[in-house]
Parts: sequence; C-alpha cells; structure tokens
Amino acid sequence: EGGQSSIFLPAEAPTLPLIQELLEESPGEQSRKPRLLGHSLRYMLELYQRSADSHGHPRENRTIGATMVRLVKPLTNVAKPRRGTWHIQILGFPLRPNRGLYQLVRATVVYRHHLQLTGFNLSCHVEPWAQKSPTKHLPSSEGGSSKPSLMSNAWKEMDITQHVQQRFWNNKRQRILRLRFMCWQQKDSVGLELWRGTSSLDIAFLLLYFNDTHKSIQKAKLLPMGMEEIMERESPLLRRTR
Amino acid sequence: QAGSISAEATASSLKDSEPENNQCSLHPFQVSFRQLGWDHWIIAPSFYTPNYCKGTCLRVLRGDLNSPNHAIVQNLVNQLVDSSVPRPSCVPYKYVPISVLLIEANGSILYKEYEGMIAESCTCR
Repeated sequence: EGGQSSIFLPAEAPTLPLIQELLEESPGEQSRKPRLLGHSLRYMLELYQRSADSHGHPRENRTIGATMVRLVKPLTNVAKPRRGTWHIQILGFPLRPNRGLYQLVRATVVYRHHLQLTGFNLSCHVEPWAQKSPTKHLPSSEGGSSKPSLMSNAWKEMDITQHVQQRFWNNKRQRILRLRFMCWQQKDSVGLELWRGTSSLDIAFLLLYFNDTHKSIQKAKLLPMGMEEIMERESPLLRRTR
Repeated sequence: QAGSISAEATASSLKDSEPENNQCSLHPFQVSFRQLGWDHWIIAPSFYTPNYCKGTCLRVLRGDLNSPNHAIVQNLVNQLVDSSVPRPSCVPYKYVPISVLLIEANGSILYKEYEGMIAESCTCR
C-alpha cells in the first residue's frame, strides 16, 4: 500500500505453513474483521486469552488440549414446521475435507439452551440429524450437555466427537454436518415468523479441536512445488506484492 | 601437521577480533501484523516479536553458540583451503511458537499454535 514493500517470497524458498495457509484461507482485503462482537467471536477471544499471553506466547498451563481450534458457524438454517410446542431448525455446518494433516481430537456444539423471543422463554437443545432417518418422536431430555466454561448459563455444550469422527472425518470431500436445533415453548404464542427470524449465527456454533499430525509437521520441511502453484494461482497477496 | 594447522589458525584468530556487540547475537524486534499486511485476517495478537540474529561469526566460535562441527570445519576451509567457501553465518538456533487467532474466508474463526515463529537463540552455521 502506497509503495510500502510487502512480503517478498523468492521462488526457490520453501513455503512456510503459515504463509501457505494464509494464502489459501485469507478472506481478502475487502473483507474486514467483524466490528460487532458476536457470541462466537467473544468465545474465541476468551479462549485465546486463556491460552496465550498478550505477546502470543502459548501459556504453559493452558488446558485447551489441542494445537488448533476451529469455530464453525452454521452455513444453512432451515426452519421446520412446528410440531406442537416444539420449534425446529436444521443447522448445516460445513466440514472441510480431511487431508490427513490434522487429527480431530474433539468436536462439540455450543448452543443456546435458553432462548428469549419477545419476552417468551424457550428451552432448547441440539441433536444430530440425518435426512434419511427422520425421527417420529421428540426427545424429552437433554442428556449429554454441560455448561461451556466460557459462556453464560444460557448456553450449553454437547460433545459430538464420535458422531463427527464416524460419519465425516474420514471423508475426503467437503460435507455438511446437520444438527437439529429444537426449542420447546411453554405458551403457544410464538409465531413461525418470529422463529424464522432467529439468526442461526446467534444460537449455535461448532468447535473442532485438532492436533498436528506427523504430515503437517513434515510439510514445513518440504520444498513445495507449493511456491510454483502459488505463483500460477495469482493469489491476491502476491499480486499486491508485485 | 595438526600442530602447524593449529598454530596458523590461532595466529589468524588473534587478528580476527570483533567488538562483542558486533558478534553473532539475538536482537529483539517487534512487528505488527498490520505492517505485514495481515491485519485483515489476524485478530490476535496485534504485535509479535520474531527477533532476528545478526553479527559476525568469529573464526574461533564461542561455545555458547551451539555451532555444529561442520561450522568449525567450514571456518578452517575458508581460512586455510579455499576462501571462496563462505564462513558460517549467524542464524537462529532455537525457535518458539506463537498462538494466533484468525478469521477465515468462510467466516470460521481459528485458534492455532504455529511452530517456529520466534527466534529464541542464535548460532553460527
């Protein structure tokens, strides 16, 4: 910008994992960090502050249990017809294909346990959803959920590690993890329009915990063809560098 | 032969004096991700201190530099055999990681520990 020199990546230099990932995942210059702190960003900032100091050094007593945590927001949100006093949304979370670089150690969904819509209180929970096997019964309990440590009492966290590992993790293609978000109202007053207006971004998010595999550590020592690929792809970062 | 080589090397090293603050050492250096042009996807930290290594590698390498035997040999080769073979360079020896909070293109938020981000000590090699 304004003639200031940026990063120079000589063609023969090995691509650092950080730079390669950022070139692949960068949201682009026109995108900006969110100005409003939603629940998801607040959660990750709290997680970061607990795990690293202000200089970015990982804390020795961190309890995160993983070298990487990805918070995934729902990509799709389909409101289902109301069943009695139950309101249901199907949330779709995109899962990246597993390239063997990282080992999934834990997967949880953090969701709004108590939801308020214009003064009416709803009690909610989440369960995995499969299109081909619709359940005819509605669950009566919320077994398996606990209060997430970084959120208020209105939120709960449910472990779905086994579900994700068995159904999605070994799949090479990108998949959508669908979860059913179900809320029960005491009074029959909440209309469908109000329910549909509930933003899926505010009611649930997925947390995926990963550790590096031998492949991901080894990747740092490889001489990519990475560099040639990046030059050919004409990434925005390199275009700006030129 | 070993005695004569040792004498030559010692004689040369006595001429090879460098003020201590010019010798190979670790220098602190802080950058912001804004300066690197990465501030639109890195949420935290705002700054980080990668440090760098700079200075002269003497012909007689200090023990605290943790130089491999190859560096000692390369010094001797440069001095006694072929001056076109370069002397060892002052480069990082140990690194430590940092934790970064990123926002990805699809809106996901990522906490990640990246190895090899901060130089903690230097060596001549």
